[in-house]
Amino acid sequence: MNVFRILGDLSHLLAMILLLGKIWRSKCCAGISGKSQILFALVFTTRYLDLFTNFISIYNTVMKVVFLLCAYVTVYMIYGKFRKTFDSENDTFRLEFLLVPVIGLSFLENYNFTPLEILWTFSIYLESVAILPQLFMISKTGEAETITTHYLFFLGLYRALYLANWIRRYQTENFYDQIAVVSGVVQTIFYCDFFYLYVTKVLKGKKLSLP
Amino acid sequence: VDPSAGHDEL
Repeated sequence: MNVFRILGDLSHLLAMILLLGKIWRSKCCAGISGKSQILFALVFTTRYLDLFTNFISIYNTVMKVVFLLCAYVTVYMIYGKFRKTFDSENDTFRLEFLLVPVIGLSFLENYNFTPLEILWTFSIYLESVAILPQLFMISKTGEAETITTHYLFFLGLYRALYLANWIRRYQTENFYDQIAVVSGVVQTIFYCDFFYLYVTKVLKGKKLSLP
Repeated sequence: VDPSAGHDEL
C-alpha cells in the first residue's frame, strides 16, 4: 500500500469525522445535504458487502466498518437526532436523476455480471456523483459554513490522492482498475470549482459565499 | 481486474 493510498484513506476518514464533529458540537446540521449523506451511506453499504465474502486485511476490514458507522451515524444525526435543524427546503436535488443513470450504467459496464459485482460497480458510479446534492445546496443558498468547506476539501483531497495512488499502482504493480479510475477522475473534476473557491476564499479567512 | 480476488481499495 503506497503513501498516497494511506493519506487518501486518512483524508476520507478525517472528512467524515469533521462533519460528524461539527454536527455533534453545534447540535445543528443546517447547510448539510442529507441527500448526499444518504447516498454515501448507500455507497458504503453496496460496496462493502464483500466484508461477508472476502477477507483482504485487518486494515481493510476495520476501515470499512468505521466508514459504514460514520455514514450511518451522520444520516441518523440529520434525519433523527437533529432533524429540526435540517435545512430540507434547500436540499432539493432530485435523486432519481442520479440513481436511474447510475443503476443503468452499473448493469451495462461492470467486470462481472453477478449481484455482488453489480452492486460494487453501482457504488463506484454512485460515489462519483454523490456529492452533487451538497454542491447544489451550496449553490442554491450561496454560502457554506467554514467547517462544511473543510469537510468538502478533505473529501476532494481524498479523491485527488486516490488518483496519485492509481498512477503509483500502475507504475509499480501494473494494476489498473478502469471502472474506479474513470469514475474517480469524474468525481475529482466535480471538486475543482470548489477547490478554487476554497483556496481563494476560505484559506484567506473569508466565509465561502457565492456572488 | 479480476474481481473474484475482491476489491482491496476503500
